[in-house]
Amino acid sequence: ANSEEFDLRHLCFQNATKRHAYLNSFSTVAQSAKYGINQFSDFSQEEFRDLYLGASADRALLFPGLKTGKTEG
Amino acid sequence: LPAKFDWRDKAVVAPVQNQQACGSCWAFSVVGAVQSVHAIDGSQLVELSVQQVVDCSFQNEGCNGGSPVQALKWLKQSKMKLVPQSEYPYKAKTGICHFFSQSHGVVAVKNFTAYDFSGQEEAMMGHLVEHGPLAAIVDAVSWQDYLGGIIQHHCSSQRSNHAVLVVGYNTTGDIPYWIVQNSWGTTWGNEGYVYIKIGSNVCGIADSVAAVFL
Repeated sequence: ANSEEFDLRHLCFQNATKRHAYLNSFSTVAQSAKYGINQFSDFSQEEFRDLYLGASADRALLFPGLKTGKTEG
Repeated sequence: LPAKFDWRDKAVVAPVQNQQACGSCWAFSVVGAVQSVHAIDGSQLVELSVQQVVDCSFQNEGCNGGSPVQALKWLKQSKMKLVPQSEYPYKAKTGICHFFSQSHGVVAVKNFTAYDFSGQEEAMMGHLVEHGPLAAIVDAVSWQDYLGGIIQHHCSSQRSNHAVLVVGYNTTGDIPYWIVQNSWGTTWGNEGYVYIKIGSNVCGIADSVAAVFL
């Protein structure tokens, strides 16, 4: 308590609760996703991205089953 | 296609793992797919070494991130056999690649496919049923706050930043959804799983989807 780290985590937590209210406002039916406090709530969004989101993407080929509806010739 | 399908029902999906504070999701998704396909092919389900892929897949950047497709390219080209997790345990840190004799390894990747299924999620369902769990990439920024339920909003396609393992789907309810294994432990989401609406490429789940062949 009263440390700089505590203040930072407290701020992250407060920001998280604001995010939850916004995210949950779209949840209109029972099966909809719910957002709230979990083990990541005292991370800033930047920290979360840096620590837990580590994938980069290669462009993949479109699956050949696609029917475009166009015909040639 | 069946209205619902879940590879966990066939006991070929290993328990949810925890990558901890290491950007190794790309390795978890690839190893998850490999170990499931190995079990589907008739072998016992063995948890394989994620740390081996983190340390040795040199085109990727270990805990600083990587691409499932790059990891699969490396596994195919090097013909390196993955060893059991018990022999090369996960440390949540990038380390020096440990080499084992080929006789020590369990399985090597013969080939893989990587497709963009956007607009064709029904074909992706067929791919899952035919080939086993699929390694996919997603936009998971909003997953920081996820508790459970079916994700329909708050994430985009073409902005992927996380890798996961798609293990099943369910189209019997009002909202059809993918069943996706994450690697943030069992206390996150639905006991470590996340459900994503099928049909509009929510979170970019269909953007880059890989199947492995052993």
